[in-house]
Amino acid sequence: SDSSYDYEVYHSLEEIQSWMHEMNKTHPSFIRLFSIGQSFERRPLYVLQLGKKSQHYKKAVWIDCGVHAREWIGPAFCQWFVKEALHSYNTDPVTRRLLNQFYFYIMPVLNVDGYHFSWTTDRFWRKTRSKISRYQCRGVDANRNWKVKWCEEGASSHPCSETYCGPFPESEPEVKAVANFLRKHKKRVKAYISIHAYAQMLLYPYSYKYATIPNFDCVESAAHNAVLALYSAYGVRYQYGPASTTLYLSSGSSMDWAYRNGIPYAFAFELRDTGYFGFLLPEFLINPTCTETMRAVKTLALNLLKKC
Amino acid sequence: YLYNNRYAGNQVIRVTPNKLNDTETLKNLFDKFQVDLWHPNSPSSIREGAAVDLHVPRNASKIFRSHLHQAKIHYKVLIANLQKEIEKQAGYRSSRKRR
Repeated sequence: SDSSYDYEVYHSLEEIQSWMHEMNKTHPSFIRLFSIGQSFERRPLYVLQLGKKSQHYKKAVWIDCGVHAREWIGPAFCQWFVKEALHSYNTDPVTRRLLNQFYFYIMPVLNVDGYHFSWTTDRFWRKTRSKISRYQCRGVDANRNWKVKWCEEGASSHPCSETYCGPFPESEPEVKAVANFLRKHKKRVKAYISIHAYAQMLLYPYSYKYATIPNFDCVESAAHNAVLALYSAYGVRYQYGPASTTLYLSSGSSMDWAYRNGIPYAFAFELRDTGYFGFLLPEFLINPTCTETMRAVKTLALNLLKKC
Repeated sequence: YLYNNRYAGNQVIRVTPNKLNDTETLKNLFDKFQVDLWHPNSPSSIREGAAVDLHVPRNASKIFRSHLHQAKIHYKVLIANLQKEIEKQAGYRSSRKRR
């Protein structure tokens, strides 16, 4: 049950999926579980709709975790977000306001096949698990497979590369399912957030060019406020800014696709750390990492309620 | 052992290319050795002055480091034995099972 589920350890895909079913069952007025499709290996792609259920039109925020299989802190954060939001609805006015005014679409594991493979076979697997004809290597980088400047600089067209863009945009069923969902709910989704690891950064478009986005002032101030909120928890400093200059040039990423498809606020978090444990962030760091990131995400969501 | 102990002796090394030809040397080494780039995640994103973290298999790490020495490229070992870190990351989990 929710109360005995341990949010401070890493969970296998099966445990995460049964947790989602449990949360759906035990919080009917806040949670709706649904699937947006199937992965390459025919696993369901589950999403939780989190928010006070209402008959009225509600804006939405999308949060996906686990795009890259080895970045385990991502799925841990998505679960943490759901738990904290539900537990603080009655005690925290900010949470109450957010859950009353928004639906949050939470996808704890986007790359379900890769995540499962990282638990059973290769801890440092990154990509999906699709088969590539004529090549022994498997998998596409699910963050290079989106139809925006697809497969240009910062991506590779070689199937054995870790940043392989795939045979064509949205070739990965996991990516296509999310893109279809966001296209379908385009009018309602006002913010897209993708959770990654290992750089301690908050990034916004563009990744694929060194230009400035049209609503730069609003996005920059939202990001600034978010990293301030994150810092307030444990004093951990995050860099923030356009991905192309703050991290590196990369094409075909989900954040750029979301922004180009009309979602005005698109971010990618790179959570802890910056090179001590790397992808092997220990479980005792789940709590502080998720606590600080929760503050940042709530600040970003609150920003949507302001006029800018 | 988790993952059949396949990461025993594997290391994560941080290399900081300071000159243009450091980055070229590094990219050539990638062709020669089967390394797993942790950060950045594409060789094309490597630039001078920015740290490169890479996971090197046990049987390659010694000779890989000697190449770095010869090329006078500064490096630091971030994780000396990946298998131990993996066991530690799962440490709490196994105790949970016991409980």
